[in-house]
Amino acid sequence: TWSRSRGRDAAAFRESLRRHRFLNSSPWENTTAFYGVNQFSYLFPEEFKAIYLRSKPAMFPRQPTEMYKPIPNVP
Amino acid sequence: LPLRFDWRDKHVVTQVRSQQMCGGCWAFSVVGAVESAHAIQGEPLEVLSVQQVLDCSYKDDGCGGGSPLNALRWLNKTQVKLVEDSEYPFKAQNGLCRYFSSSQSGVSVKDYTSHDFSEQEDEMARALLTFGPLVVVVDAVSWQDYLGGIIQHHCSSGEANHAVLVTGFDKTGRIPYWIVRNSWGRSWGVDGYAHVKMGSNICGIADSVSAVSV
Repeated sequence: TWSRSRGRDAAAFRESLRRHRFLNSSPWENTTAFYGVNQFSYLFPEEFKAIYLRSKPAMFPRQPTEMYKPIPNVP
Repeated sequence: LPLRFDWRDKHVVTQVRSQQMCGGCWAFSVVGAVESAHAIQGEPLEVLSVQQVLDCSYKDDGCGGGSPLNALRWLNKTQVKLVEDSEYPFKAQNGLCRYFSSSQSGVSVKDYTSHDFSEQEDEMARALLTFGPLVVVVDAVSWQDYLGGIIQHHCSSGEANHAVLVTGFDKTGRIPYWIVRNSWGRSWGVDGYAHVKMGSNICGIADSVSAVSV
């Protein structure tokens, strides 16, 4: 539980706007995603992480690559 | 592979839900995969209970977080039947695990597979076609601000923190992308979905991939 206040919300929102500017002005040519105000804009990133990003990763085996063998010449 | 495929077009994907202030993305993704696998078998598309997984998958921490792999292991090992959401509704908080009689109708997991498909995203697309929607774990830090478009930057592989469900892909445009169902409500992203570039393991989308059969 995070203690919320109008001041804190406003600060988180200002930080979000700064972040959106950064995310939308990326140096890559092929940028197609766009970022802006949504329901999470009143959360600081650490609050957002603490609430919503709660999945633990696991190490999985690599998917085995199929071995392709050349088909021999047949009549 | 087809140029475009989305399990939503087959009417086997349930509506986007909202996890509210609960860190239960891992349960939403797993239940979404079970719902779809069940419908792909020709059964009616049913909304199954996320709360049951949150409360009962004992190696996880409910709304405090968890791992899709633990949930799948639990479902597979115990052969628990997932009941309908209306039977065991979502409360957005941890609760005591409720048990049901064996006569209770529900869906149990027959098997699951988990693999790392990095550098093999075409194989991952084949797995999607074969098994149904895939549970993946991604780095979603920058998704806090996502409104739409194809995510190609601002996230990394090896930093997974959020579980979602891949329902399809689209290679018809200049940038091929995965179609990803999130659990942050329909007002987030593209009607609750994100589009993530295919082929470069963006956000680690191919690192931890699980498929379910029921």
